[in-house]
Amino acid sequence: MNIFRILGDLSHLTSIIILLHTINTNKSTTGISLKTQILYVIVFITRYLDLFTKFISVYNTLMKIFFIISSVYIVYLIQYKYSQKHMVKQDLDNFKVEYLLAGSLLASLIFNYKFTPLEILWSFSLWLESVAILPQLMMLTRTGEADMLTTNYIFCLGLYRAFYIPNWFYRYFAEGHFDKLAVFTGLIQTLLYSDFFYIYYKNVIQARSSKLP
Amino acid sequence: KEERVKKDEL
Repeated sequence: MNIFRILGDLSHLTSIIILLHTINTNKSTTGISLKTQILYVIVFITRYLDLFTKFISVYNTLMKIFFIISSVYIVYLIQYKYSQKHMVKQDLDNFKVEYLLAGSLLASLIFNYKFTPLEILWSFSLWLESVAILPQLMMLTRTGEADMLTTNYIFCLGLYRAFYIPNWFYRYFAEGHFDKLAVFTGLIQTLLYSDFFYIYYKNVIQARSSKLP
Repeated sequence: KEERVKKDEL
């Protein structure tokens, strides 16, 4: 494993730890999109079905199990423990995820390495991950103001995607490894994040600094 | 025999 891949995985891990830590400290899930978190549960479960079919490494297995369990746990926290049901803000999370699911399914039926259930679900998980953050971004755009939690969380997720790009370059030249589906969907995802950071920077950071005397 | 892509990334 190269340094970019490790840094990418660590950023991903960090983003989830930040989310869990903040929820449990504040005893609140305000500002977190339930829809995005449910999409991540679907992403991890459909992608890591290979836990049952092949063993890659202890690291790989542990990370996969962590991602599945933590994503389910976060949904549980939002839905039951620190429920947002009574909050008005919940209807800010009104992104039509049906389109994301349908689009990802369609894309996975067209683009896959083999027309088998496992391969289609794996491709589906890549497409879905590339757009899963959209409900969260929409929610943030609607409220206009992002708190530190969501900003830090999304920043770490963006960092994770950014590190995967030099990782692919490295692997292509060093190992001749090139996974065109992962690279293509990964690039879409990184573009979404960079677009978000650009808008966020323009609207929030610049607006905030211009307000200062 | 087709070349399988090694899926060792997360």
